Formats: sequence, C-alpha cells, structure tokens
Amino acid sequence: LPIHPEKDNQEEDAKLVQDYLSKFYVVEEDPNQGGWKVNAESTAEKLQKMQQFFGLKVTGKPDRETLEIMKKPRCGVPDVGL
Amino acid sequence: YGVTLPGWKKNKLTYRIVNYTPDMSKEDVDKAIQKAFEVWRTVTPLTFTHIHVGIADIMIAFGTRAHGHCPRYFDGPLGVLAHAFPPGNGFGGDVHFDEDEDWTTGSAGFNLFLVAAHEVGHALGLSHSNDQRALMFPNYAYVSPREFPLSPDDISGIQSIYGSQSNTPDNKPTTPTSPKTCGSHMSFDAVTTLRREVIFLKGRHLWRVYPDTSEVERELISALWPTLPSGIQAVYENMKDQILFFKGNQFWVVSGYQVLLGYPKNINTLGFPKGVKKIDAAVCNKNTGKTDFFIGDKYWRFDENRQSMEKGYPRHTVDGFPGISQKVDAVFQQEGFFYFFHGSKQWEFDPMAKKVIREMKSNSWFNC
Repeated sequence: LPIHPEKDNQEEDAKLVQDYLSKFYVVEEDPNQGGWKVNAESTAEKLQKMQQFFGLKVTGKPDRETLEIMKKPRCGVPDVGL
Repeated sequence: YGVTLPGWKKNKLTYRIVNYTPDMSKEDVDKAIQKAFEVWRTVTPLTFTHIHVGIADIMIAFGTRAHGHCPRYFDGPLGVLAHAFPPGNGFGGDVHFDEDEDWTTGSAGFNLFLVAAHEVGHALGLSHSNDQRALMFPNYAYVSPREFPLSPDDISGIQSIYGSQSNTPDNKPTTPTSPKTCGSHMSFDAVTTLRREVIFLKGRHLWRVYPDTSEVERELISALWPTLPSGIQAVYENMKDQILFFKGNQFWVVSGYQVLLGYPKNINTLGFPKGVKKIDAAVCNKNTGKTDFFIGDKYWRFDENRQSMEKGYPRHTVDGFPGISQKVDAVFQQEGFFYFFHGSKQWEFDPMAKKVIREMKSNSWFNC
C-alpha cells in the first residue's frame, strides 16, 4: 500500500495551484509602461479571481471543482488582461 | 468578452507559418490555419494573406518548452496547448503551438483548427471570455469543425474592435484623411477637448486630433470605451479631467478609459426639466467653470462648482452668442475661443467680444 497517499496529493495539488495562478492570474508586465508596480495579490485573492472567472463557488480554497478546472488543457494566455 | 487595446490599425493583415508539426501533413496544417483566419474574416472587415517569406503581421510557429526569445514557455504534453500575443510589433500578433501536443484534424488529440481559431482571436486583440460557449473561453473543448465556432460573445468582441464586415465604408486603408473625412459635406455629432487633444465623434467612430502636430488618429468609440453606445449626441470635458457623453436622456462620465460606476444616469439629475429629451451640444468654459448645454435654439447654463443649473435659463442661443443662429450640432473651446458646428460649417466665436470671428469648414481641423 502507498504510504501517506493523501500527503503526496496535497503537495501535488499545492504545486498545481501555485503554477496555475502564477501563469494565468498574474498581470503580465507591459514593458512599455513604467510607473508603480501593483501590489502582488495573495494566493487566496488570485484563487478567488480564478473561481469567479470560471463561475465556480468563490471560496479562495483549492476545492475539488477548482482543481479539476486547473487540470484541463487550455490556452497559455493569462486570463487577466495587460 | 474582453479586448486588449488597440487592435490592428489596418484591415489587410498577413500571416506566415514559420515551421510545421510532424503530426499532420503540410497541406492539412495550411488548411487548418487558413480556416482559422476565415472564421474571423466572415465577421469583420479584415483580410488575411498567407505569405511564405519575410516578416508577416502574424507569425505562426510550433515549439516546445522554452522556445526562441518567447517570454512564455510550454510545459510538455497537456496543460498549455498554445499561446498568442495581442496586435503589435515584434511578438505582437504572433501565435505559438506546443509541439509536445498531438495535433489533429479531428476529435482525437487536439484539433489544430479549433486551437488556431482561438489563438488568432488573441492575435487580433481579444482576451479570454468567461462565457463557456465562447471560442475565447480559455479551456479547450472539442466542437465539430463543421459547426461555426464563434459564439455571439466572440462576434460582439471582435466587432467592438473592427466593426462588422457589412458596414465597411471603403476598402482603402483606414487613413483618417480618407476622402470621406475630407469631403466637403463632412459633419460631426459631437466634439470635445481631451487635455491637449480635440476629439471629433460621428456614428461609431472618433478622430483624435493633436492641433499642435496636426496628427490625426481614427478609432472606434467602442475600442476606447466598449460600454459606450455609438451615435453620441453631445460631449464635453469638465474641470476634473473627465469627459461627459450624452445620448438621448442618458449621460456617462468617463475618466481615462474608465466609465465611472453608476452611469449612465438620466439628464434630469443635472437639473433639466422632464420635457428635455436630449442634448444637442455642450461645452465647459474653462475660464468661468460654467457649462453651456445647447438644445434646439436655446441653451442652459450649469455651474460646475455648485453642480447645479443657473437660474434664468434657458435663453435663446442667439442672444447669448450673437451670430450663432443655427441649431448647434457640436461645440468645443480651444484657447479661449468657442467653435460652433452645424452640418458642414463651423464658426469661431470670441466669448469676450461676443461675436463671430470667422466661418470655416467643419473639417478644418483635419490636415486635408
């Protein structure tokens, strides 16, 4: 029997969430615009934004439905505009 | 839908397929990409020409992981399938496919035509839509290629940037000085200053004129302010670096690219009586902080500081502005003078001397 399967899954899920949010829910810097940097959002805030975009329950937590959406094949352009 | 501004400044675009996936025959790749452009061509004035050498507007390539100088990278099979960049130079408009995916013409693997049609949407200026039926929804979903893949949301999005195919006035390049703008009968719906610019509005379009350089740019109103309607009837810049747009009995307040929350509002919130149904023209006198609203042959005066209408109005326009006897289509203030428009004519009015200085053509501000 695998040892601590739950623990492995959790770490895997956490990495998936971080990777997904950093790829699609961080506003790409527009090299042409100087000026102040926007304060970095917390993971929960970004997660809420992603759940809102996909019409999921906005919990700020990586629940099962949210993880399922994150595992779907998709376009690499961020969901939040420049 | 979402847009990344501005779109391409021209209707005739080129694309080039720099390399090919071994998953499909070259002919099938060409056909899939050509069909992807065809989808957008049918609902916009845009045309797409496939070139085989040199730099095209839209460069298309297959790559894996980190590829060339692209600021994004691919992640092996599944996950990210492709990406694209909004219109512009350099990477602007380019489309990249992840070669680690299985590209096909059918439902197995990932259908190249469907993914290409989505990425071309980005290359034309659309961002992701949260409408799950839209082609611009971020997640891949197989739809029979025989079905037309654009949803109403996709069509509204792309036409907010380029207009629809049917009303392309002419196929000439969109140079603001196209014959129509310089035609002798040119008239405008509304005119306003915007900081150092003068903005002329007509139908769905606006022209941004920079008087000191006589530079002119033509845009779609919806490209700058997607939620504003076309056919704006009056517009003016107030003392707080905002623009107010009027159409019918509604008005919107804009600051930069943002339409302020809570708008449109009804014009009676400004103090107009119920009988007033629309505004013909408006101008804020920067020297006095008073805004004049022209309706028919009369005008109302609004105190911007007190945010209320002045007593004793309306008055006849010709009494307050001798020489301005026609209905006012549009009006704006520039270096102290007022410029009143009616049809293809314009009058320069000196508010201090209270008289018309000279008559000009409405399009005298364009370097015709």
